[in-house]
Parts: sequence; structure tokens; C-alpha cells
Amino acid sequence: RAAVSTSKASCKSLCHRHQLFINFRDLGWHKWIIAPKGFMANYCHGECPFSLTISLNSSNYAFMQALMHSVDPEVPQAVCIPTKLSPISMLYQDNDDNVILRHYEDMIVDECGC
Amino acid sequence: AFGQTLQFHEHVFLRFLGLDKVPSPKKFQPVPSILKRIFQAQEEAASTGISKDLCYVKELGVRGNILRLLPDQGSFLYSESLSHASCLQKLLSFNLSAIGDEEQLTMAQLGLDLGPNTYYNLGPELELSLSLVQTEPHVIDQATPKMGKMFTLQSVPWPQGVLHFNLLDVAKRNNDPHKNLGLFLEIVVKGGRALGENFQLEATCARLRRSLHTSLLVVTLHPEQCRSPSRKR
Repeated sequence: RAAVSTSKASCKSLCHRHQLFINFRDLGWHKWIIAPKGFMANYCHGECPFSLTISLNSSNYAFMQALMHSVDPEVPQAVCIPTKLSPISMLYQDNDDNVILRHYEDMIVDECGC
Repeated sequence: AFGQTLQFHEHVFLRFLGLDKVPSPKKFQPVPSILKRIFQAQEEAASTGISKDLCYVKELGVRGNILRLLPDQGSFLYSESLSHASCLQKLLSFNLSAIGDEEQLTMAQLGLDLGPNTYYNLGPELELSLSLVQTEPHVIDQATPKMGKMFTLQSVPWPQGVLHFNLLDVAKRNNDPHKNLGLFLEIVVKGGRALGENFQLEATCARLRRSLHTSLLVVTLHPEQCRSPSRKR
């Protein structure tokens, strides 16, 4: 039982996607962004232990870095980063009263990996 | 110190968005239906997980990732010296300075909304002409218009409803140092008949001046943000 609960706790701390809603009102940007009001940007956080680098959507590099970390603790652990991002469109107004629609790549985190 | 760092980071990100500083619009402009439609289509595609080429505007059939609707900053010309057959004369002025030097212009469409179709009863008596003005609009003396060189771009008999003019070549060739695009719009009574001779026509012209709405839809492509997939990081 103890082993199972430890395993659950460590699963939570493993690299995965977390929800993050960016509300433009919080940034004061609602005064010039017409739409959207905000968007689910998400973020990646968690550990990338060597034992799980293969199952955590890891790059070959992350595997090698994790391997090196196990040999030499001076080498930092592999990091949890976005591996798939998607765009959003923003409708806003500039200082010249122009209404602008612009597409921005890599604004939403869809998947994370090591 | 934290506030300053935050401001610095915000500034850097705003530059990425193509803005020099946080915009502070005096009033919200109405969002044109075409931009609303494109935005909604993009949101729908995103919610269904369909990947879309963000550098192609399907609704307009052009390449580009930045769409701007520039408001007309020009003014009507009223003068005793104007032709008595003139129904409407307006100088159109569009500030293109927001377009970055690195952006490639792929579309410049002038939209003239003449309001509800009111000319059906009048017959083909009006003609619209659009000319390019090669001088700075603020130089124009409204009492005695001196507009420098004018080049007629297009003439439309019996104008009504919403008209669109392709000004891509004109906007591309525009070498005004202040990046201002100046146009001269005139609607005249065909055959040179004086307005005063036709009360109905005069009333229509007055209505036309009130309802006229002009804007320039500009589409540009930012090469760095529209790289081919093989060159993406």
C-alpha cells in the first residue's frame, strides 16, 4: 500500500500539461484586445526522471541528458517543455484606431514532453 | 524592480505582437463583418483540432497573416468653386504607417459603403470616379483645393451599395514619406446637369454624404511568422 501511494504521488510530479487560463483583463489588455477575452494557454511542469524518459514523450536528447545526470549529478535533469503548440487569432485595436486581426503561432500548449 | 521587469517583459512581448507600446484606443471601433467571420472560422478550426494554414486567408483568397482595417481619416470638400454637377467630393486618407517594413503587402481593398440602394428611382444619372492623389492631404487648402497630381483609377457608372476597389498596386507603389495613401473620390451627375435643377437628386446627394463609409482592408504577410514548415524550428 505504501509503495502504491508513493507511486501515485510521484506520478503527479511527473512532467505533464497543467491548465493555465490567460485572462486579458488580469493583464489590463482587455482595453485593446477585442477578442478573445482570454485563452487556455496551459503550461508544462514536472520531473523528467531517467527511468521514465522513454514513456514521457521524450526526445532522444532528453534521454541522453537524463542518462548523463544519473552518471554526473552536475548535469541538470532533463526539463519538461511543450512539444506541441497551437496558434490563436487575436482581434485588437492599435493606437491609430486600426482594427487588426492577426494570427499567432505557438500560443497554446497542447502536449508536453521531456 | 519587479514592476519594471514586468513592464520590460510586456514591452518585449508587445514587440512580438507588432506593437510599440500598449495601445490605448479612445473608443472601440466596430469590428467589420469580414474580420469577425475570419476570426470565428479560426476559433472553430482551433476547437475542432483542425490544423489550418495561418498564412493563407481562405475567405479573401490571399496569402497573409495580418489583416488590418484602416479607417479613412480624410474629409469632405465643400467649396463654391467645386463643379456644380458634383454630388460628392471627398478626400480619402489612409495611414499605412502601422505596416512594418518587413511585411509583404498581399491585398489592399478599398471598401465604399454608399448606404442603402437609393438610386433605383433616379436612373443612371450618377458616376463615381476614384483618383490617386500624389500629395500630402493636410497640405490641401479646403477653400481652393490644390491636390497636385491626380490619376484616375476607376470610374463606375450608377454606383450603389457597397463597392470594392483593388488598390494593391497603388498601395505597393505608394512612396509617400509619411506612408499616407491619398485618394480623391467624386460622384458627379452625368451629363453635367446642375444639382439645383433636380431637387430629388440634391436630396440623394445629401443622404449619400451622410451615409458614406470608407475603409481600407489591408492584408500583409510577415515572412518570419510565415515560414515554410520545413524551415520551422
